[in-house]
Amino acid sequence: AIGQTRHDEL
Amino acid sequence: MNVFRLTGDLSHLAAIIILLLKIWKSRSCAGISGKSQILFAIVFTTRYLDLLTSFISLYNTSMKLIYVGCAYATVYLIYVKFRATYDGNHDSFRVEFLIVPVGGLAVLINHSFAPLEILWTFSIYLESVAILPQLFMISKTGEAETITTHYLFCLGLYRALYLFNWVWRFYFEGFFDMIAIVAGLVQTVLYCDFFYLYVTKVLKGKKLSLPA
Repeated sequence: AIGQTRHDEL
Repeated sequence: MNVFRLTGDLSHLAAIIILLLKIWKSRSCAGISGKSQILFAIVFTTRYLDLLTSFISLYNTSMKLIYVGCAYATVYLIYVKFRATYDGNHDSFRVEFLIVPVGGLAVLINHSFAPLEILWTFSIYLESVAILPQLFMISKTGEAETITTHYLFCLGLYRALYLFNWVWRFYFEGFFDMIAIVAGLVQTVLYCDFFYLYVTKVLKGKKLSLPA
C-alpha cells in the first residue's frame, strides 16, 4: 500500500 | 483521512495563503527568503507529478493544484512583480548545499529505483530542509515581521500534525512510510527553536527579534 499512500497524502 | 491529516493540510494551506496575502497587501516581500520559496516550488513540482498518473479524489487533486499554483505565484511575486523589495543581500543561504546532498540521498535511499519514486523521495527530503534559507535570513537580520512568524508557525505546525497523522495511520491502518516519517521528524525539529520564540514572544504581543 506504500505506492497508494504516496499519492494520497499531500 | 483523519483529523490530524485534515488540520495539517489546512494549516499548510493557511501558511501558503498568509504569505501570499502578506506580500500582496504590503506590496513587498521584505524579510521573505525567495530561495526557500523556490525550493518549495521545486518540492511541489517533483512531488505532484503523480497528478498525471493517478487520481485519488477531488480533494486531493484540488489541494495539489492549489499548492503548486500558490508556490509559483509566490515565486513570481518575489522575483518579478515586487522584485525591487526583495532583500537578496540577506538571502544568502547557499541552496546547492541542500539540493546536492538531498538529491544524492534520494538516489541512494528510496522505496524503489524508478524516476517518479526518486523524484517523490527527493521532494520529501528537500521539503524537510527547504525552510532553512528563511530561518537563516531571520537569524542574519535578527528579526521577523509578526505576519512572517504566523506564516512560519502554520508551516511548522503542518508537519507536526502530519506526525500525529502517521501515528494514527500506524495504529488504525497498520501503515507507515519510514522515509516520510524520518524526514517529517527532521522537518519538525528544525522548527522547534522557532516555536519556542513564537510562543514566548509573538503570542505575548512582542515582535520576534533575536539578541545581537
